[in-house]
Order: sequence, then structure tokens, then C-alpha cells
Amino acid sequence: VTGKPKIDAQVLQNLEDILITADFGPTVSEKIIDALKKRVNRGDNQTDRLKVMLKEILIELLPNSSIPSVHVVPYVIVVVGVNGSGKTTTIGKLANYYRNLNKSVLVAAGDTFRAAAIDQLEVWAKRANVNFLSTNEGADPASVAHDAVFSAISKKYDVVLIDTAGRLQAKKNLMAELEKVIRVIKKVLPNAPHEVLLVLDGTTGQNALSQVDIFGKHSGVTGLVVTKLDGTAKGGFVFAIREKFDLPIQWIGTGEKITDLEPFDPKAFVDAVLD
Amino acid sequence: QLTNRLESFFKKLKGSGRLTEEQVRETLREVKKILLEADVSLSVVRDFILRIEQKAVGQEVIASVSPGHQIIKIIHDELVVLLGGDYRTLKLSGTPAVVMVCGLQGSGKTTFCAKLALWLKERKRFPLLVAADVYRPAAIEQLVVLGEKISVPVFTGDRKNPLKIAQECIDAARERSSDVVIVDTAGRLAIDNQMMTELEKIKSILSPSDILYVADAMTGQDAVNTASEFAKRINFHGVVLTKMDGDARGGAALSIRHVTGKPLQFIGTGEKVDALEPFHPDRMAKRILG
Ligand SMILES: Nc1nc2c(ncn2[C@@H]2O[C@H](COP(=O)(O)OP(=O)(O)OP(=O)(O)O)[C@@H](O)[C@H]2O)c(=O)[nH]1
Ligand SMILES: Nc1nc2c(ncn2[C@@H]2O[C@H](COP(=O)(O)OP(=O)(O)OP(=O)(O)O)[C@@H](O)[C@H]2O)c(=O)[nH]1
Ligand SMILES: [Mg+2]
Ligand SMILES: [Mg+2]
Repeated sequence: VTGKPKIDAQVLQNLEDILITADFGPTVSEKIIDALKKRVNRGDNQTDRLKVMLKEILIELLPNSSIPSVHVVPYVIVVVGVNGSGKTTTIGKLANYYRNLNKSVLVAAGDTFRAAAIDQLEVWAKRANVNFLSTNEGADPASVAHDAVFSAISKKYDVVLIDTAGRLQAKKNLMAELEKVIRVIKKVLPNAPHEVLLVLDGTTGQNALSQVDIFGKHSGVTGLVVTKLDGTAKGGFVFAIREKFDLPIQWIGTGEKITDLEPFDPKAFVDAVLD
Repeated sequence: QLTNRLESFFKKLKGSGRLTEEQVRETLREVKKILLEADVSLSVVRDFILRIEQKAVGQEVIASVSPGHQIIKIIHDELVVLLGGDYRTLKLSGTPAVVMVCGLQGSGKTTFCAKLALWLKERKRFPLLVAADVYRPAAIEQLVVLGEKISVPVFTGDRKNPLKIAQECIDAARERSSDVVIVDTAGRLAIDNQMMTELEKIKSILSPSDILYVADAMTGQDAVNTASEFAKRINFHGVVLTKMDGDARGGAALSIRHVTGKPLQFIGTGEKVDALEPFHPDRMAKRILG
């Protein structure tokens, strides 16, 4: 007797539902379940075995974790993303991470717009025990970025972390402002910024794709951070993102404390989605 | 967008007497995908599709309209009914009236508190903002700065204990002759038992006439989980959907409304303190359908 065994349609539907409710999106979920159907062999039609195979498929779709090394000094990281996604908090965590690697770190308050944004970042800089650069509220964010990189070069900082104001990607003028920040950094230091991290809120749905697309076009995103994965959201949009963009996922945010930052681990991420 | 997607569909569906089960089901298969892409939660999509099936099958086909377009009209109208329904304005009862604002981290609560204060001030009320988020760095300062911008007083109390701040803010309102108190709380996870218990305690101290759950319009499938947990533990009165000036489809609006039964009352349409509008079900329905 040859041929593929019939898989219980309900079992497959249940697995597809898990992907959909994890924010994979309906099209990506369907594609992954089709891939699972193609892989199934005799004796594979048990739910547990199917789950194992599904995990393998998902892990294969994800990039390996890869925190880039600080290979040039000063190493300039710009953090971007939509309002409230967790940029400022993530910078606090990153500053702490690099400080613990014995790097000299400068944190720059590039959000000159939102109420108390500068104060908020200053608290984080103090907690991470790193240096802080700011100007007055309402100043041009590009000038803060300029001063930060200039200061980093002259004072020989290892790492510069530049915060930016939250902005919705649909706002053309705000995306133009971000382009200018990147351009000004390039002028001061030709190969900078060395990283542009797009911070994605883990509770986001399919809009995450538009964020990666448009922030990518206007600021040259080099890597992703997914925050708030300590809640019930699964962040499955990363699979939809992987389909269209080859971007590494550097970090995940797992809470509001300075230590709540973990390097992205594809296996742990997939386990969290399916278990 | 919806009509573009379904145009090819409509060519196949030929009008004749009554909408058949097959015509409706085929259309709904496509609508299911559209709603999921718009971030409506799966369980809500399934309930919604069932309702449409019941309404659409056997309906008289309107002579001048294609069956597909007719089904779309049924869908749009049903969405408007679900999103709207029992409209609720702010109750604002009590002297002073108390509004408590809550939700997940970063959803836009602090900004909304300032927007609501300005809104009420423009309607001849005397609001007092209360900074009960003692956790987030510079959260109190954020509300103080916003209060200064709109010339609304901000009560900060001991800046340490949210329960004490809640206890003292009512007297503070009376001392200043404020007739509405708007209490900003820290963002918190629905599954964080300690923080949800704190919120329950703040609620019992304040006895607010209006508890508003502030949610981000770009929230995905998780909207049902967090909203239902907040509804279960806090029993909020209404919902605010923020960041509606973005391009997120906002399916979370339907998810939250359907799973909690609470009305959608306001939308945030920008970062500025005047960017607040009442919720419009028909506009939201069109946005979700794309
Ligand atoms: N639970 C949890 N909360 C987080 C995480 N990351 C950030 N937050 C919280 O999310 C909220 C927003 O964080 P911010 O760092 O202010 O976000 P932002 O992107 O800088 O916001 P804007 O500058 O206003 O655009 C704060 O309450 C943070 O404590 C995370 O990984 N888990
Ligand atoms: N574009 C836009 N931005 C908004 C809107 N509402 C709030 N924001 C922005 O979203 C970000 C988060 O707003 P907050 O008011 O700090 O959010 P929060 O819920 O108080 O955050 P936590 O206290 O950390 O939980 C800020 O950058 C706000 O300016 C809105 O309707 N549209
Ligand atoms: Mg910030
Ligand atoms: Mg707040």
C-alpha cells in the first residue's frame, strides 16, 4: 500500500487556527499548513507528530539569532518605530547590555517632541550608568543626532544609542524627518548609522508589515526588536515579515525592567507560539 | 479594496431569484480572509460570518444589484450595527465625577487623559488630572507637562503609592472646585495579577462613574484576550481606540466590542492634545472592510 495517509482535517484546522490567532495572518498561515501537508509521511498524522513537524518548518523560516559585534568605533545605533512600541525602554536595556560588556556608551535624546520624552530617557541612562546627551525640547532631532555622533567621535565613545520620536509610517512629513536624521548622521560619519533598529510592539497585528516596509524605505532598517512578548501576544507577524524582507530579529523585549531584553532565539520563539 | 477583491467573484455569481447558500458561502470565504487581514480576531470572525449567513441566505435578490454587492451591503450594515448599537456618552455622575483610564502598556492612556481634560474643559467643566502611574520613568512628569499645556491642574500626591493618590485625589478636587477627576494609571499586562489587583483596588477607592479601556488601533488577534480579561476584572464602561490616524485597519475595534459588549466611545486621531473624536461606527465599518 502506498500514498500519503489522510490527515484529519480538523487537526490541520486546529493548527491553522493557532497560527492565525498568533498573528501570522491568514495567507501565511494557509501557506505554512500547505507546506506541512506536503511533508507528512506515513504515521505522521498524530497531532503531536504534526506539531513537531510544524515547529521544524517554522524554525527553518526564521533567521538565526545574531547580535552584531561592535566592530567599529563609535558604533551608532538609531532606534525607530511607531508610537508607544517600546523604543525608549529598549534603549535603556541596550545601554545596560553594552555597559555590561564594558563599552563606553552615550545615549542621545532624539525625541525632542513628546512631553517628558527627554526626562524618561535620562532616567534610563542613569539606571544603565551611561552618559546622556540632550538638547532643549522642540529642537531639531537631526541636530541632536549630529551632536551625538560628533561628541562620540571626539570623546571616543564605543556605542551611541539614538532615540527618536514615535511616528506612524503613514505620516509622510514624519518619515521625511526621520530620513533627515539618518542623512545627517551619514554626513558626520560616513558608514553610520551602523544599525537602525525598528522596534515592533508584540501586540501588533498585520500592520507590522507596513511598518517594516515604510520604515525600511525611509530609514534603512537593519534589524528588528519585538517587545511586550511577556504578555499573551505571540508576535507571529514576524513570519509574514520574513516572507518579504530578509531582516534579522535581534532582540525581544520581555518586560519593563532594564534586564528584560533577550537575544532572539528562533527555537524559543516557535515553542512560545505553539505551546 | 473589498469591492476590487470581490469583483472577480461577482462575475461568477449570477443573480436569479434568491441568494443561494453557495453564493453566500463563497463570498463569505473571501470576507473571512479580509476580516482576518484587518486584524479581527478569529473567534469574532467566525461568529460574524455565521450571522451574515443567517441574514443573507434566502434573501430576495434585488433586481439591479449583483448578489455579491448585495451580500457586501448586508455585511457592511451588520458591521455598523455591531460596532454601534447601544451608544453611550460619558456618565460623569458624582461630585466630583471620576473617570478612570486603563489599558496595556503604550496604548495612549496618558495622552488620552490630557485630550479628555481639554475636551471637558471646552464643554465648560473643570477637570483635574491625576497622575497615578508611579512606575514608568517620567510618567508623572509627562502628565504634568500636558496639564500645563492645556492649563488643567494635575494632582500628583505622594508620587509613590497609587492607592494613596487615588484616596487623596477626591479631596484635592473638592479643594480646587474641580468637578471631574481624570485618573491616569500605569500600563499593565492583563495577565499580571499583581497589577490587575492594584487596578481593582484603585477602582474600589475611586468608584468611577466612567472607566475607559484604552486600546491601540493596530492591535492584532490578542485584542480579545486582553480586553476580555480587563472586562472580567475591572468591568470597564467604554473603549477608546487610539492611533486611528495611522493606516491600521482597526479590526480590534470589532473584536473588543464583540467580546466585551462594551461601547466604543472615542478615537484618538493624532499626537496633539486636540486629536480626539467621538467614535463613528459607519466610518469604522468602512475602514475594517478596507
Ligand atoms: N510588558 C512590557 N512592557 C514594555 C516592554 N517594552 C516597553 N514596555 C512598556 O511600554 C510602554 C511604552 O514604552 P516606551 O519605551 O515609552 O515606548 P516608545 O516607543 O519610546 O514610545 P514613544 O516614544 O511615545 O513613541 C512603557 O510603559 C514601557 O514600560 C516589554 O518588553 N514588555
Ligand atoms: N499618532 C498618534 N499617536 C498617539 C495617539 N495617542 C497617543 N499617541 C502616542 O502614543 C505614544 C504612547 O502614548 P502614551 O500616552 O504615553 O501611552 P500610555 O498608554 O500612557 O503608555 P504607558 O503609560 O507606558 O502604558 C506617545 O508617543 C503618544 O504621543 C494617537 O491617537 N495618534
Ligand atoms: Mg520614546
Ligand atoms: Mg502613560
